[in-house]
Amino acid sequence: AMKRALHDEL
Amino acid sequence: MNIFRFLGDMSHILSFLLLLHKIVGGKSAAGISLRTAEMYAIVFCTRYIDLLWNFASLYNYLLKLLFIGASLTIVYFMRYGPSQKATYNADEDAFPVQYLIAPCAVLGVLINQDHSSPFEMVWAFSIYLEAVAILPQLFLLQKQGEVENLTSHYVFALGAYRALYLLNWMFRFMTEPDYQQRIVWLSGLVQTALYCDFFYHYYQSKKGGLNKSVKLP
Repeated sequence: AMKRALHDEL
Repeated sequence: MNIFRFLGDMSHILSFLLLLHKIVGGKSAAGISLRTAEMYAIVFCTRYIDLLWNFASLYNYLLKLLFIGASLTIVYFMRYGPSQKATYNADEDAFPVQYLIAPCAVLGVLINQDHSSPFEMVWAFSIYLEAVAILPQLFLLQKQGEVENLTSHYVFALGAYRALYLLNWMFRFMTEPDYQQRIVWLSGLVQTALYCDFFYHYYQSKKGGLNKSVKLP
Protein backbone atom coordinates (compact mmCIF):
# COMPACT_ATOMS: atom_id res chain seq x y z
CA ALA A 1 0.00 0.00 0.00
CA MET A 2 1.18 3.53 -0.58
CA LYS A 3 3.06 4.88 2.39
CA ARG A 4 0.65 7.09 4.33
CA ALA A 5 2.01 10.49 3.41
CA LEU A 6 2.31 12.76 6.38
CA HIS A 7 1.05 16.12 5.26
CA ASP A 8 4.11 18.14 6.13
CA GLU A 9 3.69 20.55 3.21
CA LEU A 10 1.30 23.42 2.60
CA MET B 1 12.28 22.08 4.11
CA ASN B 2 14.26 22.87 0.94
CA ILE B 3 14.95 26.03 -1.01
CA PHE B 4 12.44 25.18 -3.74
CA ARG B 5 9.59 24.73 -1.28
CA PHE B 6 10.61 27.85 0.67
CA LEU B 7 10.73 29.96 -2.51
CA GLY B 8 7.42 28.41 -3.54
CA ASP B 9 5.77 29.46 -0.29
CA MET B 10 7.29 32.95 -0.58
CA SER B 11 5.95 33.24 -4.14
CA HIS B 12 2.54 32.16 -2.88
CA ILE B 13 2.63 34.78 -0.13
CA LEU B 14 3.69 37.36 -2.74
CA SER B 15 0.72 36.47 -4.94
CA PHE B 16 -1.58 37.10 -1.97
CA LEU B 17 0.10 40.42 -1.16
CA LEU B 18 -0.23 41.57 -4.78
CA LEU B 19 -3.90 40.58 -4.92
CA LEU B 20 -4.70 42.13 -1.54
CA HIS B 21 -2.85 45.30 -2.60
CA LYS B 22 -4.98 45.52 -5.72
CA ILE B 23 -8.33 44.61 -4.20
CA VAL B 24 -8.12 46.11 -0.72
CA GLY B 25 -5.48 48.79 -1.35
CA GLY B 26 -6.44 49.72 -4.89
CA LYS B 27 -10.16 49.11 -4.23
CA SER B 28 -10.44 47.54 -7.65
CA ALA B 29 -11.46 44.03 -8.73
CA ALA B 30 -11.05 44.76 -12.43
CA GLY B 31 -9.79 41.69 -14.26
CA ILE B 32 -9.95 39.49 -11.16
CA SER B 33 -12.06 36.33 -11.12
CA LEU B 34 -14.22 35.94 -8.02
CA ARG B 35 -14.81 32.31 -9.03
CA THR B 36 -11.09 31.56 -8.83
CA ALA B 37 -10.87 33.43 -5.52
CA GLU B 38 -13.77 31.40 -4.12
CA MET B 39 -12.28 28.10 -5.32
CA TYR B 40 -8.99 28.97 -3.64
CA ALA B 41 -10.86 29.69 -0.42
CA ILE B 42 -12.45 26.22 -0.70
CA VAL B 43 -9.02 24.68 -1.45
CA PHE B 44 -7.46 26.14 1.70
CA CYS B 45 -10.41 25.66 4.04
CA THR B 46 -10.59 21.97 3.07
CA ARG B 47 -6.87 21.19 2.91
CA TYR B 48 -5.93 23.03 6.10
CA ILE B 49 -8.74 21.64 8.24
CA ASP B 50 -5.98 19.62 9.91
CA LEU B 51 -5.05 22.85 11.68
CA LEU B 52 -7.32 21.45 14.37
CA TRP B 53 -5.09 18.45 15.09
CA ASN B 54 -1.85 18.58 13.11
CA PHE B 55 0.90 20.77 14.54
CA ALA B 56 3.66 19.48 12.25
CA SER B 57 5.47 22.80 12.40
CA LEU B 58 4.86 26.37 13.48
CA TYR B 59 5.86 27.53 10.00
CA ASN B 60 3.11 25.43 8.41
CA TYR B 61 0.62 26.41 11.09
CA LEU B 62 1.14 30.14 10.60
CA LEU B 63 1.11 30.00 6.81
CA LYS B 64 -2.05 27.89 6.80
CA LEU B 65 -3.79 30.51 8.94
CA LEU B 66 -2.41 33.24 6.65
CA PHE B 67 -3.63 31.53 3.46
CA ILE B 68 -7.08 30.84 4.85
CA GLY B 69 -7.36 34.38 6.19
CA ALA B 70 -6.09 36.05 3.02
CA SER B 71 -8.28 34.00 0.66
CA LEU B 72 -11.42 34.64 2.75
CA THR B 73 -10.56 38.34 2.96
CA ILE B 74 -10.28 38.54 -0.83
CA VAL B 75 -13.63 36.81 -1.33
CA TYR B 76 -15.22 39.07 1.30
CA PHE B 77 -14.03 42.29 -0.33
CA MET B 78 -14.93 41.11 -3.84
CA ARG B 79 -18.43 40.17 -2.70
CA TYR B 80 -19.23 43.02 -0.32
CA GLY B 81 -16.75 45.84 -1.00
CA PRO B 82 -18.66 48.71 -2.66
CA SER B 83 -15.90 49.84 -5.02
CA GLN B 84 -14.76 46.25 -5.61
CA LYS B 85 -18.27 45.21 -6.61
CA ALA B 86 -18.44 48.20 -8.94
CA THR B 87 -15.26 47.13 -10.75
CA TYR B 88 -15.93 43.39 -10.77
CA ASN B 89 -17.21 42.07 -14.10
CA ALA B 90 -19.64 39.27 -13.20
CA ASP B 91 -20.83 38.50 -16.73
CA GLU B 92 -17.29 37.99 -18.00
CA ASP B 93 -16.34 35.88 -14.97
CA ALA B 94 -18.58 33.09 -16.18
CA PHE B 95 -16.53 29.88 -16.12
CA PRO B 96 -18.86 26.99 -15.10
CA VAL B 97 -17.05 26.02 -11.90
CA GLN B 98 -19.52 23.23 -11.12
CA TYR B 99 -17.80 21.26 -13.91
CA LEU B 100 -14.57 21.64 -11.97
CA ILE B 101 -15.75 21.09 -8.41
CA ALA B 102 -17.92 18.00 -8.99
CA PRO B 103 -15.24 15.89 -10.79
CA CYS B 104 -12.64 16.89 -8.19
CA ALA B 105 -14.98 15.75 -5.42
CA VAL B 106 -15.52 12.39 -7.15
CA LEU B 107 -11.78 12.01 -7.73
CA GLY B 108 -11.10 12.93 -4.10
CA VAL B 109 -13.30 10.09 -2.92
CA LEU B 110 -11.91 7.57 -5.44
CA ILE B 111 -8.22 8.42 -5.55
CA ASN B 112 -6.57 9.37 -2.30
CA GLN B 113 -3.88 8.16 0.07
CA ASP B 114 -6.07 6.39 2.61
CA HIS B 115 -9.57 5.29 1.70
CA SER B 116 -10.44 4.77 5.33
CA SER B 117 -9.88 8.42 6.22
CA PRO B 118 -12.42 11.13 5.33
CA PHE B 119 -9.72 13.75 5.78
CA GLU B 120 -7.60 12.08 3.09
CA MET B 121 -10.56 12.28 0.70
CA VAL B 122 -11.04 15.97 1.51
CA TRP B 123 -7.31 16.56 1.24
CA ALA B 124 -7.13 14.89 -2.22
CA PHE B 125 -10.20 16.89 -3.34
CA SER B 126 -8.41 20.09 -2.36
CA ILE B 127 -5.28 19.10 -4.29
CA TYR B 128 -7.29 18.32 -7.44
CA LEU B 129 -9.37 21.48 -7.10
CA GLU B 130 -6.30 23.66 -6.74
CA ALA B 131 -4.94 22.25 -9.99
CA VAL B 132 -7.91 23.70 -11.92
CA ALA B 133 -8.86 26.64 -9.68
CA ILE B 134 -6.99 29.12 -11.89
CA LEU B 135 -9.10 28.31 -14.98
CA PRO B 136 -11.81 30.95 -14.40
CA GLN B 137 -9.08 33.57 -13.90
CA LEU B 138 -7.22 32.59 -17.09
CA PHE B 139 -10.56 32.42 -18.92
CA LEU B 140 -11.36 35.97 -17.78
CA LEU B 141 -7.94 37.29 -18.84
CA GLN B 142 -8.31 35.59 -22.24
CA LYS B 143 -11.69 37.27 -22.70
CA GLN B 144 -10.35 40.68 -21.78
CA GLY B 145 -7.25 40.30 -23.96
CA GLU B 146 -5.23 42.85 -22.01
CA VAL B 147 -3.90 42.08 -18.51
CA GLU B 148 -3.39 44.96 -16.08
CA ASN B 149 0.14 45.10 -14.72
CA LEU B 150 -0.54 44.19 -11.07
CA THR B 151 -2.88 41.37 -12.10
CA SER B 152 -0.20 39.91 -14.37
CA HIS B 153 2.32 39.82 -11.50
CA TYR B 154 -0.30 38.22 -9.23
CA VAL B 155 -1.03 35.43 -11.75
CA PHE B 156 2.67 34.95 -12.43
CA ALA B 157 3.51 34.58 -8.72
CA LEU B 158 0.61 32.16 -8.27
CA GLY B 159 1.82 30.03 -11.18
CA ALA B 160 5.45 30.18 -10.06
CA TYR B 161 4.61 28.87 -6.58
CA ARG B 162 3.38 25.50 -7.85
CA ALA B 163 6.18 25.28 -10.43
CA LEU B 164 8.65 25.67 -7.55
CA TYR B 165 6.77 22.97 -5.64
CA LEU B 166 7.36 20.63 -8.61
CA LEU B 167 11.09 21.19 -8.11
CA ASN B 168 10.60 20.61 -4.38
CA TRP B 169 8.94 17.20 -5.03
CA MET B 170 11.69 16.25 -7.48
CA PHE B 171 14.30 17.22 -4.88
CA ARG B 172 12.55 15.27 -2.11
CA PHE B 173 12.10 12.27 -4.40
CA MET B 174 15.85 12.25 -5.02
CA THR B 175 16.94 12.90 -1.45
CA GLU B 176 14.39 11.06 0.71
CA PRO B 177 14.43 7.23 0.43
CA ASP B 178 10.76 6.29 0.28
CA TYR B 179 9.25 9.66 -0.53
CA GLN B 180 6.56 9.49 -3.18
CA GLN B 181 3.57 11.76 -3.64
CA ARG B 182 1.91 10.81 -6.89
CA ILE B 183 -1.26 12.80 -6.17
CA VAL B 184 0.41 16.18 -5.66
CA TRP B 185 3.00 15.51 -8.37
CA LEU B 186 0.44 14.83 -11.11
CA SER B 187 -1.92 17.59 -9.95
CA GLY B 188 0.97 20.04 -9.70
CA LEU B 189 2.05 19.17 -13.25
CA VAL B 190 -1.47 19.84 -14.57
CA GLN B 191 -1.69 23.05 -12.53
CA THR B 192 1.61 24.38 -13.83
CA ALA B 193 0.87 23.28 -17.41
CA LEU B 194 -2.25 25.47 -17.39
CA TYR B 195 -0.01 28.51 -16.84
CA CYS B 196 2.38 27.81 -19.73
CA ASP B 197 0.53 29.98 -22.22
CA PHE B 198 0.29 32.82 -19.71
CA PHE B 199 3.97 32.48 -18.74
CA TYR B 200 4.93 32.79 -22.41
CA HIS B 201 2.95 36.00 -22.92
CA TYR B 202 4.06 37.35 -19.55
CA TYR B 203 7.71 36.85 -20.49
CA GLN B 204 7.20 38.39 -23.96
CA SER B 205 5.60 41.50 -22.52
CA LYS B 206 7.89 41.93 -19.50
CA LYS B 207 11.18 41.56 -21.34
CA GLY B 208 10.53 45.02 -22.72
CA GLY B 209 10.13 46.44 -19.22
CA LEU B 210 8.39 45.24 -16.03
CA ASN B 211 5.41 47.53 -16.18
CA LYS B 212 4.18 46.73 -19.67
CA SER B 213 0.71 45.15 -19.72
CA VAL B 214 0.44 41.56 -20.91
CA LYS B 215 -1.44 41.01 -24.17
CA LEU B 216 -3.22 37.66 -24.64
CA PRO B 217 -4.37 36.83 -28.21
